[in-house]
Amino acid sequence: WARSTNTFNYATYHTLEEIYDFMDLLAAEHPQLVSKLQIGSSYEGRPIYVLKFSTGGNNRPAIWIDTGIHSREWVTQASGVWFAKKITQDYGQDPAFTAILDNMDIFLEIVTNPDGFAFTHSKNRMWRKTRSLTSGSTCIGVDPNRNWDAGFGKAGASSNPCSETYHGKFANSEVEVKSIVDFVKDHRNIKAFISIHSYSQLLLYPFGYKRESPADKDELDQVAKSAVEALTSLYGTKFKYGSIITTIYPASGGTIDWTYNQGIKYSFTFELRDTGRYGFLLPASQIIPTAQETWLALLTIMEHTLNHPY
Amino acid sequence: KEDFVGHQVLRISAADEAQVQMVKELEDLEHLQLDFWRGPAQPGSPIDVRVPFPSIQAVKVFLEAHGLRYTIMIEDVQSLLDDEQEQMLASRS
Repeated sequence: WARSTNTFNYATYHTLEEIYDFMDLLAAEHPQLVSKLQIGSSYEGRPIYVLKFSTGGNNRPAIWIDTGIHSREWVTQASGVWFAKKITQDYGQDPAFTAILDNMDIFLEIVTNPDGFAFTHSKNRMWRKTRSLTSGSTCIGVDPNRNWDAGFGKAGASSNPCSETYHGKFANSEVEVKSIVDFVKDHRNIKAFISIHSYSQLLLYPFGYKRESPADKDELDQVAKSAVEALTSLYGTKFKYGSIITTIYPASGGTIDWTYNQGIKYSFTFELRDTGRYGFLLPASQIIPTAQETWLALLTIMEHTLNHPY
Repeated sequence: KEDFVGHQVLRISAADEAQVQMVKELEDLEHLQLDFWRGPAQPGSPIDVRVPFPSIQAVKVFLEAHGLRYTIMIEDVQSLLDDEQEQMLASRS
């Protein structure tokens, strides 16, 4: 076990317990900057934690970042761990980032689907969904990225509990989703919401459940373009960007469609690296490069959010 | 732990809308137990699907019969998972 976040190995994949221990270490090392909040408990009773990075103030405008809502996308949880450390390293060192954290809070949920993630380590590496039971079916789990109250149950989600894109019995049926919904509604001052998946190298903005463009389409498109340019500048990794429905396919009940409809203008979702064509089995040697390049895109979005208050 | 020995991940290229529809039909065949890592979207976008060993023959026959081009993206999923586990264990020790 790492005894400090300086000796933690960021270039390997970790279990849920190791990641939760990392959070405790980070909070203990930076008590003035980092705190650990529990926003709920998973279906199987595991705590759902969010790291809060704050330099003070009361209910400051905030940026939300989550990783790992699809449990098998291991590079996302691993990147989340790296982001957490990066935040503590760059605050006070990088002027642009320091300005962000001097004015805004950052909430980082590293393991958004803890039951699924634990299951990928113990039983089935390919598990994507939650682990909730559906009455009347022998199949387990709901796709938590089809369970939000935004076009719930429309095209691009399945009503079949055995499907990988099963939307659940009703919107927010999954406690892992409902916990975030409650947190966002209670906070009322989240200005950017970034949900991180892998793979296929995309940066997407709303909508997934309808063809209509969001009111802020031009601005979101420009921010996405800048973020992708920043990401590509590091290692040349190619990303496409655009709305979910035009760039991939219809997907209803998705995270950022709900957040955008809640008034969070800067709502984006990433699909991280597939370089080398390993899909969800991205070698651990690519964790740090993936996180590094993604951080540049995140910085672009966070800076834009700081400089364009609404 | 679930065993993925012999599972392959195929990357399918659908040249036009009709071929995309063809892959969607394949997606609906539940008995094949296919796991779409990257689902059918638009012509030209790659489609990645994990195929369990018992379904490999049937899927390849389907693809070839409908003129759908594919490559093997991952030859054996379990061997990659074994590498991943080894790497995790090595980093701990």
